[in-house]
Amino acid sequence: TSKGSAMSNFFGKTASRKAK
Amino acid sequence: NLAGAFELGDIKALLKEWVTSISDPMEEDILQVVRYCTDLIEDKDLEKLDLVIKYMKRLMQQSVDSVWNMAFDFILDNIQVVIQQTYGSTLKIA
Repeated sequence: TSKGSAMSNFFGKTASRKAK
Repeated sequence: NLAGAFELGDIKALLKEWVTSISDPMEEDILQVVRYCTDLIEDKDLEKLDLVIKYMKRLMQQSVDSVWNMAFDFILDNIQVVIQQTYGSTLKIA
């Protein structure tokens, strides 16, 4: 997976964690 | 929704995790909370907005890091502007 800016913030990380 | 959370309980848990696990909030996260609150205003869900804001106020003003106090002031200022534009008055935060 890429490390876009959306992945480095808290809510971005949480959203991607929930999506899995 | 905020990071995939819809229910008030999930939103609160998410906000608590954010404030307690991070010492230096990122601008992107703060803006995401502002956007979430703006969506609540557009959905006319002011009851939920009121609860979310009061919960954030408790959480962030409890924090020893003054950066969280500033983050809350920033979020509230932005939300009040949107409410003022939408309803012609501001939200009273006791």
